[in-house]
Amino acid sequence: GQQQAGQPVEFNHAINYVNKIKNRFQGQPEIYKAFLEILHTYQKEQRNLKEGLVTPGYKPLTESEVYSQVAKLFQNQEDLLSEFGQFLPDA
Amino acid sequence: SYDFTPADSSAVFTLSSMAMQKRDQEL
Repeated sequence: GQQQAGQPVEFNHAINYVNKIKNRFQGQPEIYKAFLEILHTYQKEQRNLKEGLVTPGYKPLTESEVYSQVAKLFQNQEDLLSEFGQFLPDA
Repeated sequence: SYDFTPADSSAVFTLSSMAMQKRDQEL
């Protein structure tokens, strides 16, 4: 496999970011849940792509679609959204 | 200390792999 060992900088940034979102949406757990769901879907599709499990006619989520879905969730949280952009390969 | 559920950890994993991809692209 091409699995990379955890890179401390990216990993720590991701931990801090997820923690920040979790705290920010403590009163709105459905928003946090939806965020997790978007990432989960993206991750699952990336894995399928790598393994060649492509369903004909099915278009997996692109990074910009992930970004726009998250943008809808984080409407009034510009700081969270711009920080999210720092994680995306080509947002 | 953080109180992370498996779903939280999965999000951390996804975000950090995205960030690593981004870094690889920028190199």
